[in-house]
Amino acid sequence: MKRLPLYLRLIRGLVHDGETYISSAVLAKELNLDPIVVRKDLAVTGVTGLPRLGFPAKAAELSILNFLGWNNTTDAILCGAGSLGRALLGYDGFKQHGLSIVAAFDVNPGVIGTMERGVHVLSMSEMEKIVPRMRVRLGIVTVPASAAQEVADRMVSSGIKGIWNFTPVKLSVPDDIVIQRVDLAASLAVLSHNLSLLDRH
Amino acid sequence: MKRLPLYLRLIRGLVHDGETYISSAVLAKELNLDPIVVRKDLAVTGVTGLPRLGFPAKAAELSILNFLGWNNTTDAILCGAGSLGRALLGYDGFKQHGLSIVAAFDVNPGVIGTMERGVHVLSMSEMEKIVPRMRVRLGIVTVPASAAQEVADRMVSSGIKGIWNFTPVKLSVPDDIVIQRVDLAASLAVLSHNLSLLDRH
Ligand SMILES: NC(=O)c1ccc[n+]([C@@H]2O[C@H](COP(=O)([O-])OP(=O)(O)OC[C@H]3O[C@@H](n4cnc5c(N)ncnc54)[C@H](O)[C@@H]3O)[C@@H](O)[C@H]2O)c1
Ligand SMILES: NC(=O)c1ccc[n+]([C@@H]2O[C@H](COP(=O)([O-])OP(=O)(O)OC[C@H]3O[C@@H](n4cnc5c(N)ncnc54)[C@H](O)[C@@H]3O)[C@@H](O)[C@H]2O)c1
Repeated sequence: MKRLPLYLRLIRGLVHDGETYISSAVLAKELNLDPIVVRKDLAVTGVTGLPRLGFPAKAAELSILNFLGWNNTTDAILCGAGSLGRALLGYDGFKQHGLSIVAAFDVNPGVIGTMERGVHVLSMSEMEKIVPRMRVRLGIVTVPASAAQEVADRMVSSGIKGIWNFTPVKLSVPDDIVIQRVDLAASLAVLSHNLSLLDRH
Repeated sequence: MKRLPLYLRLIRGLVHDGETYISSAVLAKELNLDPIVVRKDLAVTGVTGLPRLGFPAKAAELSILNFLGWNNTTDAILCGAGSLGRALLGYDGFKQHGLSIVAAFDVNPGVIGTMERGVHVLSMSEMEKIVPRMRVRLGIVTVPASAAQEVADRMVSSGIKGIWNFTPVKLSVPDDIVIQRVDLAASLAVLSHNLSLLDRH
């Protein structure tokens, strides 16, 4: 299926140009392939073409993504199975949004090899192998501040595209990576400040 | 010091009306007291009057609050020393904002009487006694959803004025109580959604 990522890039370009339908003949010509092969490949991903119109561009893009497993936005891995990390592993609330933490990684031999609320805690050295194999694209960082940037770098190089950062460190990552910072201390400080405002009125 | 709360209410009224200075004679007249007693009481709280002008109203209000310990916006108690609660007890980040968790409460005999990262975990039955004595006004709720409202009610009746709510329950409290909700599942869902948006562009 080495051809699918090529179709994906072409289709994204066409979608960007405002095309709503794509024809297998156009894709075949661009990539110097047989149109029948292109039509068969697209059919395997599940998208159906319409007579005389071709394949709906957006639907074709998403079914290729789906087929490749590249649109997995619901599984996450967690690095740093310490006190906060382990609390997050045990939280059922993520399931309500269809999200789940599928594996955790740590450097502490005392927690490596354990199961925490049904999730395996593995050695950090396994991460680069496991993440691409499980096609995980979300990473949760709950390591000490001193290890945060290094862990983020390793996540990105293994294919992570979105990082949920609990550490106080401002992570520097490439432009196409989405970062969401959680600052619990600032949240409590806001409450404390609102309380002192109450005193003044 | 039963008189101080009476001065406080009067001074707040005067501040509201735009007064910048208050005189002990005015306070004494309103409350039918000896002006010398009023001047002595105010001096004890640490505020100093200015000749011919009187006491700066705002400063007088805050030093009475201070003296009574009613402006404590930096100490917090926590109810529900489970996996998330215990992770929060161990977090140094709160100290940077001058905040600290001074006591924790739970109903599970297995954790009552233990120390978690330097904080005593006490029985929930002690809360109504401890909170007023330590003049704590911030409460952290990390109990299961089923116990959240009951715990919030007990916090409010023991003097808590600001609640940091980690549970999925929308707490109903009187108007003068400040509530701050932390929804970690929603935060991860936002990241996941941003990631899927990335796919579409
Ligand atoms: N505990 C909280 O409530 C809380 C709140 C907000 C933010 N944070 C932040 O979350 C992070 C974790 O806090 P904690 O209290 O759980 O700390 P912790 O020390 O209990 O846990 C940290 C874990 O990370 C592991 N680790 C260290 N270096 C690593 C590396 N290079 N790769 C993988 N794992 C590594 C450790 O072995 C440990 O298990 C900190 O950055 C902290 O600032 C914690
Ligand atoms: N674990 C997480 O990462 C996480 C994330 C977001 C929100 N939450 C929310 O935080 C809350 C706690 O989650 P958890 O994972 O720590 O659960 P937990 O079951 O590990 O801990 C709950 C604790 O509350 C205590 N408790 C129960 N009833 C009580 C009562 N009436 N008074 C005082 N204590 C009482 C229990 O004994 C237990 O120690 C839940 O409401 C959950 O939805 C948890």
